[in-house]
Amino acid sequence: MNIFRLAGDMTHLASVLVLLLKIHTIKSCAGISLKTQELYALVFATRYLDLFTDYISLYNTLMKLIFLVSSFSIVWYIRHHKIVRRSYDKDQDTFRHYFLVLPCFLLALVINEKFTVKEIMWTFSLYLEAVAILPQLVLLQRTRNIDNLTGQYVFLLGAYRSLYILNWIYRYFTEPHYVHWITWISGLVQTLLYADFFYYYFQSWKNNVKLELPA
Amino acid sequence: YQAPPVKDEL
Repeated sequence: MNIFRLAGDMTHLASVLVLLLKIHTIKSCAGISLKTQELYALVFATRYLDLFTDYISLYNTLMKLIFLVSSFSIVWYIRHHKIVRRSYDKDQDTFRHYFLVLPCFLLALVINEKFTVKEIMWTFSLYLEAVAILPQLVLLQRTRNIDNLTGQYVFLLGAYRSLYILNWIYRYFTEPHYVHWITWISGLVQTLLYADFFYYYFQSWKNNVKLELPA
Repeated sequence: YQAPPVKDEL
């Protein structure tokens, strides 16, 4: 494992922890899109089917379990926790799941490395992860005023994606036969979706003002 | 022939 991959995994982990911390301590999920969180839970559930079939390393298994448990906990908190759920702004978070899930699934049926259930689910999870942040970005645009933790959450997710790209470049030059078009293209699309957010995030950071997105 | 790398990423 290279340093980019490790740093990428750690920022990914940090993003989830920031979110859980916010929900757990402030007992609020204001500004968080339940739609995005549900999509991430679906992403992990479909991608980590190999937990049952392949063993890669203890690190790999543990991280997969952490992402599965944390994503489903976040969804549970927002939907069912008696205090947290009251802060969920249902009327603003209107993105439709199937609008993203269906095209990703159809694309996975057509473009995949192998036509098996496991492969198609894995490919589907990559396509879905690429666009799963969209409901969150739409919600941020709508509410415009973003609290620090939500801003940091999205920033850490974007950092994780950028580090994964550096990891792929590194692996391409250091490992033989390391070519994964599906992973790369969907990963690139995913990272580009953050570009706009990043721009405003850095602007607010540079000028030392509260992050606010233009309408 | 070399098998493709395992999917060891998260």
